[in-house]
Amino acid sequence: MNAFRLVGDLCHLAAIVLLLLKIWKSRSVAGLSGKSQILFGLVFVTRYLDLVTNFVSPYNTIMKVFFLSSSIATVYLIYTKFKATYDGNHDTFRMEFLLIPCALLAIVVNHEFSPMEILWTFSIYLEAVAILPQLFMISKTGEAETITSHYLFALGSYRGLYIMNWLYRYYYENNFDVIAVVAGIVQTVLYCDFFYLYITKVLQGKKLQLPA
Amino acid sequence: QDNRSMKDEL
Repeated sequence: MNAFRLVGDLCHLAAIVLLLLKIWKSRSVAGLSGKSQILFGLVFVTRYLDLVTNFVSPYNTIMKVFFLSSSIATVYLIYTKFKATYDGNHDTFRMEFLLIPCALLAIVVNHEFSPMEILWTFSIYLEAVAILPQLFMISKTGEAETITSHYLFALGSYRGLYIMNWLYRYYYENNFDVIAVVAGIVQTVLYCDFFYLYITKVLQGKKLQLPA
Repeated sequence: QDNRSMKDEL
């Protein structure tokens, strides 16, 4: 464990907590893409299948349980409890355009052709693009609530910090996983446009408005 | 280069 990865995990945790707080306090899921949350849930389910078979550390297990339960809870809140506030008309990104290419790529490009490894690889590829429905929804509505912007900033930062973690592990531990690193770079790059808007607007106290 | 070790990450 290094500082980059720890701070990265804490950013990830903060993002999920921020999202739950937003939903709970505003009693609304307005502006949130249920599809992205479904994809994140799928990422955790396919990645943490070894939750009970492969014990790494108490920290690892606790975080996996939290990520799994919170992502499932978020999907539940969006599609049942606060369904009335779900903006389905703007959450129209076709999930199959992400699921099918990621599944095909995971079958073709992986480290080992075994069910667990292919599912892990699928979750890595899917996580890289899972935010697209949310970013697409913001581009359609043209704005995002401030707390949703903070959520996205924390979520984007987590994988950016993981890239630093992979650099660190490459130089000091001679560990390197090209699949995780390439997908992580793609994932972080997808947030760049949002990072620019967040830093130039939200941090200036303005609401996140996309140029019409 | 051992890529399996990345499985200790979240």
